[in-house]
Amino acid sequence: QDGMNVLFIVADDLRPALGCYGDSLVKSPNIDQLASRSVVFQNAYAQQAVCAPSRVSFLTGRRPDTTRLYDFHSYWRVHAGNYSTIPQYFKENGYTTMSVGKVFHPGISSNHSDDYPYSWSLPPFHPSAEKYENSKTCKGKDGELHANLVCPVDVAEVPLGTLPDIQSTEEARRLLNIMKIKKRKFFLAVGYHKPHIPLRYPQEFLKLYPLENITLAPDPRVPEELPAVAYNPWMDIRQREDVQALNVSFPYGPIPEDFQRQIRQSYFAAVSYLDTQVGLLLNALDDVGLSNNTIVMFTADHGWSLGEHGEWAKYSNFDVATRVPLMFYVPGKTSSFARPGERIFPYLDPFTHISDSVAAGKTKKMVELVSLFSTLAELAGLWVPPVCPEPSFHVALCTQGPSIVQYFNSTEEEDDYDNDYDTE
Amino acid sequence: DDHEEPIAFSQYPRPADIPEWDSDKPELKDIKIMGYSMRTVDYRYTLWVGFNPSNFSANLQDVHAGELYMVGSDPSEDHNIYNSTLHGNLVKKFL
Repeated sequence: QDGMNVLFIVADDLRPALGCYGDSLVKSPNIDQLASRSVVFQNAYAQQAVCAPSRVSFLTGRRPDTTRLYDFHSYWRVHAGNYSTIPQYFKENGYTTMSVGKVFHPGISSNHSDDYPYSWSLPPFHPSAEKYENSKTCKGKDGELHANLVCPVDVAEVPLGTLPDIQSTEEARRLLNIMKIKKRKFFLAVGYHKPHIPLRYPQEFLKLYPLENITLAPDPRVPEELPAVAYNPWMDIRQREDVQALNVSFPYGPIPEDFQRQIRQSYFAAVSYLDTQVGLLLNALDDVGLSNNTIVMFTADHGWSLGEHGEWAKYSNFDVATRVPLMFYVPGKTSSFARPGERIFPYLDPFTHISDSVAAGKTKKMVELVSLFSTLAELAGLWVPPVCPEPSFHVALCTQGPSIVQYFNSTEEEDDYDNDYDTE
Repeated sequence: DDHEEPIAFSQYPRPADIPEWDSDKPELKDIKIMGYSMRTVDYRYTLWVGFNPSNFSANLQDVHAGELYMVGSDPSEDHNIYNSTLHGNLVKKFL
């Protein structure tokens, strides 16, 4: 695997609502296809269920108590310690490192530069349509445009006639073509914006999820035994215009059932829209002939509550808020090499593709995103950063998460055996 | 130990014991409580403890609340049994 490229794909607020994680409703054929050629971690968790702290944590390989970032308002290099990042480490080891879309959380938490130039060889790319994400672009029942939570759009009618994730895929494809020509080792990070709110996606994806097929969360009430401190009052949801109009009481709500179904419907539609972008990106990897020497990692910064426990959004320690999809495609290891002319990742249209069973290497081992740093280093054949001493504020290069490559050959049966052993 | 059970940790800050307008995203200066979670394939255990944002320290003696969910019987985490005497010994062991 020495010298393999890395394609690092991170989604925003994506819980494992995917076919490859056993969700029979959600249509995600392209991510499922990636899973079928990957080792898939069934129990992967973020360190804090909010964007900036989670991303800084997994990109530095340090827990929030070491990055000292729990909100959005500090830059770890000056606030905690001058810690290396995953892309910085690859850059220092001869890779061309590139950032497309939302990889670091933008703003002061990444020094208003996505940590460029420490982490990246080129200035990070941000789609121009990003600035309209929170604008009034959602057509309401009154025919006017609103800043809604539920926001299916006609892409031809929105400002610039495109959406940020579409632009990010196009830029990533452009960069892959350049890397192919330059024959340089690369680490390309692509951060997709969806399914983060607003649930803004091409309206045709609604057809995949007829409202009559959408159920409520199985446990939509706030549990009686839940301590008040553990509850998140989903303020970002309340601030959207369509939710404001519902006059939902603070802090416990609830949201009316018919609107709960609409939120869930649009979340799933946004996941399928994300899936198409991932599919086009992976298809581009095939197009440039790099599927045989590029490691692909797919994950999310954290999960998202879809009405479970009377909660929405993230901001908690619940499983639905912290659990994430996590899979690694390693050519020749998790999947055999492609033969000449064979496509590893042909694009699958969710509107026409009939899903089949996903045969993937799965493991139930409990793992954390803080392990991404050491895991990717090991997979790429780089020297694996040492385990951090305690404390490690003065140590630039170390990791608080061990490599999880040791679990790549762990089968579900072995996991079950281990679990039985532990329980005993 | 080949059979050591992997654990995943997460944490979440809060400004107060009851939900407030900034409970979702408290600024560092307003963080008063930190919820530390450890989870295995069998359970999720969370302790909400006092937190001092000026020195980033948690006070494990200052317990505001706790959560304990058993994955096998309660995979959706709907039944917090932290206060249940049945599991009192387990909680003490964690503490």
